[in-house]
Amino acid sequence: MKFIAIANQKGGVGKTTTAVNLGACLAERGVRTLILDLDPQANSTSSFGYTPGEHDSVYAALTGDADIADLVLPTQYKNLSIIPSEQDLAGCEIEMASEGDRLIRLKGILEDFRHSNVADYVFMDCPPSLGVMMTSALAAADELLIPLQCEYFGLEGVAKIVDLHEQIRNSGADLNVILEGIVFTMADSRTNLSTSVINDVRGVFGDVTYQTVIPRNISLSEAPSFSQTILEYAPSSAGATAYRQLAEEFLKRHAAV
Amino acid sequence: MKFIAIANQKGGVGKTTTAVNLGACLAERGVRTLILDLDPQANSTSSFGYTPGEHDSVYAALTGDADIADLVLPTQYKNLSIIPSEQDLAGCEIEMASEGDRLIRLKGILEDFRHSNVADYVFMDCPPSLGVMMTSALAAADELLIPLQCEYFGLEGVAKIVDLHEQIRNSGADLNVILEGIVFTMADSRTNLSTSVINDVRGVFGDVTYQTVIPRNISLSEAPSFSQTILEYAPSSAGATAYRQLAEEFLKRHAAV
Ligand SMILES: Nc1ncnc2c1ncn2[C@@H]1O[C@H](COP(=O)(O)OP(=O)(O)OP(=O)(O)O)[C@@H](O)[C@H]1O
Ligand SMILES: Nc1ncnc2c1ncn2[C@@H]1O[C@H](COP(=O)(O)OP(=O)(O)OP(=O)(O)O)[C@@H](O)[C@H]1O
Ligand SMILES: [Mg+2]
Ligand SMILES: [Mg+2]
Repeated sequence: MKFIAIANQKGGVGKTTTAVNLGACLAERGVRTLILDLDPQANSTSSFGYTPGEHDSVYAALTGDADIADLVLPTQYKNLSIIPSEQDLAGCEIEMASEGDRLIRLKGILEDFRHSNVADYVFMDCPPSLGVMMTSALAAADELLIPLQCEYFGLEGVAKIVDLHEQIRNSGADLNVILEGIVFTMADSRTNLSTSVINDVRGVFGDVTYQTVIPRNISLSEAPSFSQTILEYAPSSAGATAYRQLAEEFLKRHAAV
Repeated sequence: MKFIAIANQKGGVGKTTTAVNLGACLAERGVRTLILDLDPQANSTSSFGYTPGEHDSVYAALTGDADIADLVLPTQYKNLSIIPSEQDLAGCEIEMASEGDRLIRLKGILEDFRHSNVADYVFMDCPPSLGVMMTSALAAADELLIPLQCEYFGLEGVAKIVDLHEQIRNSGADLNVILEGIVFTMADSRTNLSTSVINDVRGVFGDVTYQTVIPRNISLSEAPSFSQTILEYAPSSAGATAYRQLAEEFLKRHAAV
């Protein structure tokens, strides 16, 4: 079971869209995938038709009120499950802020979970911030996957999440999260902006960047309003094709290990 | 001097783009506008060519190391100035989290500033979160302006910011921030999604929603990479026209008071 944080403090870059649709494309290929929604906005949760707050979130495990394995919910897709989020998660930031072990509390809970073998990959959908929840997700993760919107502010933000990743690795607490990949999202091939962002980032990060580039595709933003992934909503769209390709590339990178 | 929080916890909905370009359009009409960057990402700061961290942010005023009036920097535009942000602001979330007066510390600092008459309007560009910085911006503000991306997750998120606004008003600490407006951003008139989001929100919020709708326009995302506002980068683009219209409507709403 591998824990993968899908994180970027820049807002609206495609974290949730990538967690949900990469998850669906892996599940379609028989790879058991679990989405752990760590964002109080609960967009991953509502993408599968669940109402945030109706079921316990990881907050219940963090406070010791529940065992994390009991929080797993099915989705309408075989091989794809979710641990939902709720508004109370926003309280974590304040509650955990003053605790000494805040960085490794989530890691501790996930370690027990690791041996339950409920899934092959766990995608942690992170909130857009450098706060406690995002930092503890990085500390708990085996890998970090950064969705990067092909726009100027997206480019500016990538240094910050990479710095944070370095800080976590060097914090001395035996945290070994590796920067597994950078995925370009919402690329608009007609504009120079996207192309120059992709070239700039490839120049710095080389093979860490995925070859697959996710194009801007309206079907991706329409699908959640029907509680569907792109595979069900628009299976032959450019968005579905791109996320299937991404899943293929993701598996190649992980098969080699 | 009116303090206006530009806030929405949903990421990437156009908070910074609205602060910068509505600010520029008001400045063009001779209205003195100040942008207070409260987001550690410092996207408003870099939109004017400043390097985050080179100048003190409001953090220095919050810690008592500087007077807020001394933090104001000019931009290349007459009537438009900025108080920049820096990475340290991210520390505020943790540092202030455990303090009893965290909600009104920023308000206290801004009250002294109010009488300096440095600007007619102060736009507070908020980070994408429901944390301490965003909440204290709402507590300090006279008005709340919500940019709302015309997409499903944008629609889902509007209830949360409106709830938070209600909580602040009812917190009993004599906080009177009013919900001044909702501005639709990144609208794509070719799709049903945008139209249905606009109709849904207008149905609930009526006249609070601005008539002006900001279209998705690539020039708006290209301008910041040249440290320009839309008025300098692409003055006859659909983006520039829309933000000029928004400034006109904004002034009409405020002239009436
Ligand atoms: N490739 C794409 N093409 C078109 N729209 C997209 C694409 N990817 C995501 N979107 C849309 O863009 C918006 C932002 O994406 P999403 O919510 O997944 O980003 P996020 O990083 O999870 O945001 P947040 O920072 O708020 O958590 C959503 O409305 C989503 O539907
Ligand atoms: N109307 C528009 N048309 C096209 N692109 C836009 C528009 N408004 C904003 N953008 C682009 O979309 C991205 C998100 O906008 P912006 O950064 O202003 O949102 P934000 O709400 O401030 O994000 P954050 O939550 O990270 O602070 C940016 O790359 C910006 O350039
Ligand atoms: Mg998200
Ligand atoms: Mg912003």
